[in-house]
Amino acid sequence: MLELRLTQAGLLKKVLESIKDLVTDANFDCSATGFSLQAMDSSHVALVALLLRSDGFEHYRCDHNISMGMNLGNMAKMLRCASDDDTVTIKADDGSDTVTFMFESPSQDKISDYEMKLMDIDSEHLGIPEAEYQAIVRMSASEFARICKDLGTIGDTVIISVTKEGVQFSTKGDIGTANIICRKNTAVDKKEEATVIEMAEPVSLTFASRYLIAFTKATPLAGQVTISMSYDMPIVVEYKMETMGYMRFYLAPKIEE
Amino acid sequence: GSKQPTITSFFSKL
Repeated sequence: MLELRLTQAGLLKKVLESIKDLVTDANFDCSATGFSLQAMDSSHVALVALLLRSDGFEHYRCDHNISMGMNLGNMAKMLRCASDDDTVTIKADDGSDTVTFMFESPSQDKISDYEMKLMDIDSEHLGIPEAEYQAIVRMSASEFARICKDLGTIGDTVIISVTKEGVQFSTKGDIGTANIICRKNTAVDKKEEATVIEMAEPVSLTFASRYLIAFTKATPLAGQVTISMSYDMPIVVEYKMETMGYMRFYLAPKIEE
Repeated sequence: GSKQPTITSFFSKL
């Protein structure tokens, strides 16, 4: 028996909207730790890791570890039927091939339930090593989204270079080139506008723009994004959800031949 | 030119 109650359906809606275009089907794993997902995109270049911690839920009952295969597009369709301030309850009986999403309005005068078919998904779990990254950048999530979108219109790849002074995003395409430098800056009005650099040594890596743009669909989840890079490692683009957990995207860098 | 490796070439399967 599984029963998870979350007061803000809006959060789960944002989570689904941020990954449904990158990953088609995925297993949601439910354990004492929380409600989690690890999935690769169809070309196995990017990986999504989601954790919604059990203590972030209003009610969390998971009698034993279970894995539920879901089509993320269909799950997003069902969640779109909830209002952001509805309470959502995810329910599944042992051995059942369906999951139920129950939505309750804040005044309790509207209660809806949506039953969705589960699917068998043969997915590989990858072991993500704990790594010390050479460069970590924390910056405004919306600024990062803007940069990826802008550079994506000019070139297919983005070079991200971190130095002590700041982070540089560059691209090159048929029509020309573009460079954006975000200097480290903590003297800001709003905390989320700060650009913070933690760097052991300078790092410069090349990534496919379209994946970076896809990751920024998670922008509504957090004010800041954390970008971690090391040579010979996938980049990590992380959106932390206050008290609830995180959404992490991993992307393999492009390698010069 | 540059090539795009997969994520599985960095992280091992469990």
